Order: sequence, then structure tokens, then C-alpha cells
Amino acid sequence: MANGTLYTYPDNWRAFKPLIAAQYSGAKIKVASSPPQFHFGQTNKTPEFLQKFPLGKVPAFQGDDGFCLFESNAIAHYLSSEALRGSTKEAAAQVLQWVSFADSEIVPPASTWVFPTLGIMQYNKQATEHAKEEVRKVLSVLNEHLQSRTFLVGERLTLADITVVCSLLWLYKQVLEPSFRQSFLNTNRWFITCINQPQFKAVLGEVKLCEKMAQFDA
Amino acid sequence: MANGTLYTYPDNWRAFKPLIAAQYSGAKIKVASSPPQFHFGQTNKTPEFLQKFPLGKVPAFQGDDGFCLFESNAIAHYLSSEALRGSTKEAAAQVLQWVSFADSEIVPPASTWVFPTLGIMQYNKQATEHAKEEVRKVLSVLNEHLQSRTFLVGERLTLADITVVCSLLWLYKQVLEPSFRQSFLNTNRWFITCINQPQFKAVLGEVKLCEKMAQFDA
Amino acid sequence: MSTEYLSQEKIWFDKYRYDDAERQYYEQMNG
Repeated sequence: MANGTLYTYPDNWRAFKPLIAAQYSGAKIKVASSPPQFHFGQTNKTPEFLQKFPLGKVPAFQGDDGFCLFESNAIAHYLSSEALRGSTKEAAAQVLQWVSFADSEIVPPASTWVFPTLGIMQYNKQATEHAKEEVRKVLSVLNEHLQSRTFLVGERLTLADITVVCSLLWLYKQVLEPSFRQSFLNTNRWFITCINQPQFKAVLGEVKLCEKMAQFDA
Repeated sequence: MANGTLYTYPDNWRAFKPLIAAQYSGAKIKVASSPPQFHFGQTNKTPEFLQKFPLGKVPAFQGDDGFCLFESNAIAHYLSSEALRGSTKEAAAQVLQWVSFADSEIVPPASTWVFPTLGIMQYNKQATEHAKEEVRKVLSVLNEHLQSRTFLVGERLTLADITVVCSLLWLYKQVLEPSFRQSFLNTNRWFITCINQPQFKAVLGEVKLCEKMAQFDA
Repeated sequence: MSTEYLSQEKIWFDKYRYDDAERQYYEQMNG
């Protein structure tokens, strides 16, 4: 079993992916997210950290056996069980398909829409409106796919569900108010099914869905 | 063996990844990249294409058995052999680490720098200068890593090398002139070793390294 | 020819700005 330490800052949605995967696989993960174990902005700039993790980015994982890994998708895959990775060649490829989909189709518009509401980025009306349309398209693709499915790949929950749910978290918490998400009933049902799994709750706690679309925080 | 049809437009660096992987695994791939088999901008907007590939993006793969897959990294992984995917859990995770690295750390700055030189995007001095610094950092991370290694993961070529080489192709062909790339000897050696493999040549043909950094094409 | 197709690729050109902003936000949050 791949036990070890995950370096991250608190509440990092990218770190939730490996942590939820570990809940399913039974991997024992120590989270180093606050001093003295880890101080984001300082520890990850030290020579010893950069020697192990050359980009200085988090989440970063070090196994008890010394094996080091960066990039959250790789860490989540490493900490997963075979079932989570996809038990056939086809399922394994479909898991990677949805993992790529999350990074290339969800993260960019989700960041564009949500960051200004958190005060992380300047608000830009045109960029936000475009991002809303991109998000609508993503939710619609998922809604179609989940029309006749409970989970994204095969009959059981996989790393595909964990990855796509985590990439949608900020959207569902911050801006997908009921009037916006009402057209995507299958996607909503799937998202709620996942976050109510005990393995998700153990990491995410109670996820409160957005009631009123947050506006940008000037 | 996963034989089938790859839909793409000609000379698509994202399609090169599965095609090179297939050269190693022996998968038989028919490329549909020009009429009548496939007309980019038309075929990928038809209902039957969108029914199989809901995003309408290419490359897209359909196996002779009907199995459909989108997202180039998933297709490349599916068409790979076990050896290319990484034969141990650790190696498989490291392959995914470099695949993620290519998409998140190389593709954005590489596109920002190269696209204006191809005349397909407005030139923006500040963005280009920033992209050059990011590319320098990427080449340096690879240079360090390849100090004592022939390939990125383990002792043999894997999907990590195929993916990272393909994401660097436009840079090495278009803007990494000798004076720029001379500080990254290990990366250059590794890149040339890969493109000279017969399986790469079969897909890429002769790759001519940039002699003079292309400037933006006003 | 292919460069004309290339222009239709979906690339997150601004990714570095979002990465930097997110990093600064969480660095501040973590004091």
C-alpha cells in the first residue's frame, strides 16, 4: 500500500483528489499543510523541497519508501486502487479521458468565473460571460453522458468521478445557483451522489450547494 | 490489439502522440484527416460524430470494435503497450506525472510564444517574454531530470517521452534557436534521441531543428 | 495548412496569470 505524506495548503481542491482516492484504497496519508510540517510559500521554495519536487508546486507526495511524485492527477492515480483506475483497458482509458476533460474543459472556465468572486482575480465581464457559456456546455455534456449512467465510467465510482467532482466543487459551492443548474438534473444527481459518499465526506465534509450566485468581490 | 480509426486534421501534434504510441505497440491505426473520410470543421460538427464524441474535438478515436475515445492523452494511453504505460505502479504514476506536466506547464507558454510566429494569433510582447521565461524553466527542469537519465521514466522510452516530445515539437522547430537551447544540453540530447527513433520518424518524418528564432508574423 | 487548424485549438493562454493569482491568494491566506 502506498502510504506517505501529501504536501499542500489547506482546502486545496487539487489535493482532495488523491485524498479521496486514498479513502477508497486504504492508503494511509499524512497531510502536511501547516507549520511546522509545511508552510505554503516558504517550505515549497526551499532547496530540499525543490530537489524532490522541481516545480515547487503542491500537492506533492512523498511515499514512506521515499518515492516522490508531483502533479495531482499522477498522485491520485498512484494512491488509487485498481477499481478506481478502471479495471479493463477500455475503462482505464475512459478514466484518463475524463481526467483530461476536467483539466482542459472545466478548470479554465471554472477559474475564470469563480476567482473574481473570491477576490483572487480582477473581474472581467466578457471573460466571465464566456466562461459561463463554457460551464453550461460542460454541464450539458456530463448531463447527456449521465442520462443512463450512475457514474462516468462503468457501473462503479472511479477516479473519473473523483477528478471531475473535485474540479466542479468551486462552481457548485460558489456560483451554480438553482436557477442555473436546474437544466442539468443528471449532472446534479451524480454530483450529489458522489459528495454524499462517506469517502468524499471524510475529505470534503459537508458540501453546501450555492443558493445565490456569488458576484465578483470588488 | 486496439486497431481503429483516428480522426484528426493533418499535422496535429496532439494526434502524433497516439500515432507514435501505436508504432511501438503495433496497433493498426487508419488516419482519417482529409475528405472524404474526414473534413475538419464539418465532419466533427455532424450529429453522428457528436453522438460518439460529444465535444466535437480531435483527435478522436474509434476502435474497429466500436469503442470510442476522445482526449489525446487517453487515446495514446489506450493504444500504448504495457511497457509504454509504465510497467510498475511507480513508473505508471511517473508517466502520468510527465503527461500532466506537458499539458499544464509546456502547452500554454509554447502556444503563447509560437502562435504569433505562425501568424495565427496577435503578438503581445509582454506575454511572449513571459512565455519565453516559462519555456526556459521547463527546459531547465527537464535538463536537471535528464542529467543522469536517458529517458524520463525508468530505463526505456515510455509514453512520458512521447507526450513531452510532441508538446515541445513546435518550440524546437520554430523558436528554440541554438543560442537559446544551448543551456539545455541534456534536454536537447534527449529530444534528438527520441525524434531519431524509427517509430517517431515514421510519424514525424525528419524534424528540422530551428536555426533562427521565428519572429511574429505581422 | 495545419497552422490554420492550429488556431482552432483550445489553449489556456492565461493559465500563468491564474496560477500566479491562486498561488498569491493562498500564500497570503497562509500568512
